[in-house]
Amino acid sequence: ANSDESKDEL
Amino acid sequence: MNIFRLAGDLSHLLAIILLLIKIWKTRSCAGISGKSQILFAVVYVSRYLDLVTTFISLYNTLMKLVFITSSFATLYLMYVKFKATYDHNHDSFRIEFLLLPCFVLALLINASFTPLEVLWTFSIYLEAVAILPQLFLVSKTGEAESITSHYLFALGSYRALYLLNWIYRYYAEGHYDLIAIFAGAIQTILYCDFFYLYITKVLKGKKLQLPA
Repeated sequence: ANSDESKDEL
Repeated sequence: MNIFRLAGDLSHLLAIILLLIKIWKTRSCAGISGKSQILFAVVYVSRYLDLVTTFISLYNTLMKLVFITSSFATLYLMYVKFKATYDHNHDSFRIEFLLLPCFVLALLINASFTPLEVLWTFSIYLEAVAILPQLFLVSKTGEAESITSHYLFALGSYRALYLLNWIYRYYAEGHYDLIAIFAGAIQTILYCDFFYLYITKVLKGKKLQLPA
């Protein structure tokens, strides 16, 4: 579940 | 963005700044593992490739650039400018034993089998274990300078704070990412022994020295 949302994290 | 996430990012940033200050002020990278720093550079480059494909926010872009730039600056200081002070003999961890398994694991367990996603997953796995050469170096020399201890504490706290962030996001947004959570937990566990020594020794003004 690596949506763009999780890519907000560093 | 929640308070745990922000605190985690700031802790991460603090760690990187502390490391650069330590090397710059003492004109020496003694006690710092170049192997771990190489692994961190690999982590940032393979994770932040989306800098050129996706814009998330100014904060996100700036932090990614800071992490990539500072990790290469650290490598430059260690392997070029203050090369003579680098602790070659003690920094003997074989990083291919971390790089290869992490890459294979990323090929096998990922959210989608695309180059960017596999590299992102690889970076998450590699980050979890990237500190091992540094911990190995500390255990070999049996001690760490206090600023090196502060660096390690800030770096370890960052992923622990991210764990709280993920718990918060699960309850607040129903969002979770098993790969990141699993790797983040491993990463935090690896620091536990160090956290214990830091709290019982360094915070009481003593040098971080391992029992003989």
